[in-house]
Amino acid sequence: IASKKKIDDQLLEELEEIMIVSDMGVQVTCGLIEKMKNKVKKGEVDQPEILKQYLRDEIYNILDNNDKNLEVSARSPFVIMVIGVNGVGKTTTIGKMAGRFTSGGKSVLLAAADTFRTAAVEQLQIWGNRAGAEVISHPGGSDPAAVVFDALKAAQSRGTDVLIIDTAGRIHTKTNLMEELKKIKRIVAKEIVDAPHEILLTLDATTGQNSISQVKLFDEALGITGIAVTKLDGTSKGGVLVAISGEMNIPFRYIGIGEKIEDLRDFNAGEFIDAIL
Amino acid sequence: NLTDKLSLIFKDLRGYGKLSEKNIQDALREIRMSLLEADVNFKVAKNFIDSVKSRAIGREVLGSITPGQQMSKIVHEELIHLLGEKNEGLRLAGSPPISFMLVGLQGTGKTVTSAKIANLLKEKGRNPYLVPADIYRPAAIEQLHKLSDQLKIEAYFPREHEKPSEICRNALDFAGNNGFDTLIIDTAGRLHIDEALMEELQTIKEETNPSEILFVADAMAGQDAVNVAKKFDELLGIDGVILTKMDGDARGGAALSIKAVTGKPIKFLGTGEKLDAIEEFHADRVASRILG
Ligand SMILES: Nc1nc2c(ncn2[C@@H]2O[C@H](COP(=O)(O)OP(=O)(O)OP(=O)(O)O)[C@@H](O)[C@H]2O)c(=O)[nH]1
Ligand SMILES: Nc1nc2c(ncn2[C@@H]2O[C@H](COP(=O)(O)OP(=O)(O)OP(=O)(O)O)[C@@H](O)[C@H]2O)c(=O)[nH]1
Ligand SMILES: [Mg+2]
Ligand SMILES: [Mg+2]
Repeated sequence: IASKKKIDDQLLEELEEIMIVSDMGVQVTCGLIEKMKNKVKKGEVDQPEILKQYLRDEIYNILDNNDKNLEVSARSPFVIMVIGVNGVGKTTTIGKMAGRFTSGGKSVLLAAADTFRTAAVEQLQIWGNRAGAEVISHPGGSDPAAVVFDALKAAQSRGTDVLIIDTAGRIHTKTNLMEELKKIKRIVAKEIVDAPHEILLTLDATTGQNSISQVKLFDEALGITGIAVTKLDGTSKGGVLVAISGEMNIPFRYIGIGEKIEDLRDFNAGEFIDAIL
Repeated sequence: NLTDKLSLIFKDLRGYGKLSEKNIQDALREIRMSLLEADVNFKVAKNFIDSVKSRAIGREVLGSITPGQQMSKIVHEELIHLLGEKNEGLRLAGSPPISFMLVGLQGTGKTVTSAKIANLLKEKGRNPYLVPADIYRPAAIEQLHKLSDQLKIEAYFPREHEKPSEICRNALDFAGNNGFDTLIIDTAGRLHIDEALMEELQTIKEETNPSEILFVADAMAGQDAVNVAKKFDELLGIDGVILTKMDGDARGGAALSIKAVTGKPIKFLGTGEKLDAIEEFHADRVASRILG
């Protein structure tokens, strides 16, 4: 784009490809290309660099809407429930968040409410060790709601600042699994007013348009209050967030940029777009 | 769905007409949009449209079906052709112990799929041995051991500080000396752009000379799936592909992208979290799903 001297069809095709390939999706891309074409028609822009800047601004405005980082207000405890489909990085993100909170002087408790997946509890316990957070768990195969109940009681009695609930990955179209999440939410709400204070959906940056379906169905079932996007250290750009942001107001909280405890960043719209364009 | 949209486009075409370049153009645009929405890679979709176009132009509009249905049929056939019409099972030839390596990005389902494959082989009468070569992910080795216990399949116990290539080498020796005929090596998830970790896979390959290296990819993967598959194939060499989480509602266009860019056969589909949730790949079902 930098070497282009004028705005022509080829430039627009190149921009279209960049957007599609970043996973922004056909609808979003077509909409933005149309806007750019209109600007050119109206004579508002004739330089490729300026066109690219307009495009960047358009995308920024779409994303800025949801650029709201998580504020853990003083509660006892502030309850965060982490949900999402299989393998996206929920457990790892919880470990990172716990590390950040403890580094900031907060006390953290983790609830090992993934009682289904093999060695999920052991995995969370290792992260708890790394982060300086204790893990509440039950022996294998027990009811996730029971683990959550115990964790809530423990957090309340200890005056813990933050309780993070790890749940099993699940396909969002499986109603019985979504019911299980609703039950966990009810248990939390029953014990603590206004809780869960954050229902954080974890998305994988390598996922394509299916992220939209995930956001819609998890939101429908539980009401999502925040989104974390992992694996942005790979070559996937996570452009589907633009499509999501265009349709719904759900704050983008964090991005995951690696597998270590420090590999967590607050979402930043500008940085996010710069990685795409 | 796509067939309805195509029928609308061709509704004025009479039964005696030919599918001409003009009346195909709208149809091709519709098909391309549908493929992109299904996560088929941009360039792969473009090439696919070109081959559909050359197959469609000049074709007689058959009297028995509508032009929209005929177009849809051409697309479906071309998709099946590209995905790989016949199913190829695992390459089990060679003097035992033979080994299979499962590789791919983080979280795609390699560990669970390793157990599923081991289970399949056991049911076929082979004597599989699971090798946990992921020393990085918290509780990864434990995860594979618990799965192998559930299946009553033996698994290697890595020693402390044993490197992945050593684990695999030693497991191979142990298997050979103890009557196991098939090693299934579960490797750590890694980025295709992580040079050191890609090199680790090459070392494991050299140590174990696997019968097949199976690339495990997520059915919901987006546009970047081509780049990942291409890199794994270039740096390591892939022999087959397994697409997991097909029980979700992702259209699965990554299947076409990966097949198109590597040319390697998709061998299995992961269809759930249970250890029996694995199926042989069949192109027609995957094709229908991609087309929505
Ligand atoms: N490169 C990279 N890998 C990540 C990131 N976040 C998580 N992972 C890796 O992704 C894999 C899956 O992470 P988990 O935390 O187990 O994912 P999960 O959502 O809890 O998985 P389930 O509980 O099985 O649904 C692990 O190998 C993690 O190390 C990230 O930001 N970047
Ligand atoms: N629904 C569904 N879940 C699956 C399937 N295959 C694997 N999973 C789940 O996906 C998650 C990740 O599986 P793993 O086997 O740990 O993935 P992995 O590739 O070994 O992950 P890393 O070792 O961290 O790279 C787990 O929750 C599995 O149960 C599948 O076909 N369908
Ligand atoms: Mg987990
Ligand atoms: Mg694994």
